[in-house]
Amino acid sequence: DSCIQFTRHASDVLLNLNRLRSRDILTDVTILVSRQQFRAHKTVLMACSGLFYTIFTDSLKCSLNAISLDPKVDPEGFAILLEFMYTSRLTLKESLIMAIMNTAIYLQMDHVVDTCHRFIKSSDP
Amino acid sequence: YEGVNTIKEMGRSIHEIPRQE
Repeated sequence: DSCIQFTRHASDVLLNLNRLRSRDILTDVTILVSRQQFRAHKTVLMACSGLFYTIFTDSLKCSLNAISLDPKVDPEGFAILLEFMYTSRLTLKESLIMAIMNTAIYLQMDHVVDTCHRFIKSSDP
Repeated sequence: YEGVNTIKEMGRSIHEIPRQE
């Protein structure tokens, strides 16, 4: 018996999910951040964020098709974290690192928070 | 992502969804 592992399968699946997002195929929720709107797949959001996992496993909230985030959330920070969820790449612009980290805290993305902490400490002169 | 300094993070990136609640 043999087993063939396609080592790039996970990244290929994620790329296709991101293609579906950009074509708005089977997206099932709109995330409202201040005045900006982001379409996404609930399952991807739940897989990446503790906050969305809690929201969409709540039987009263899982059928919602629009979620407004706290007004303190920075739309640019959220956009970068949503891109990370669908690409595994976290873009860290100097001017946005705190917004990204605070948004990751809000979204309960602890591993991203830890990584941002380490990045900030390592880049402190 | 050309021209951007890319740092490879080998650690866990996201939470793990429990097998059951």
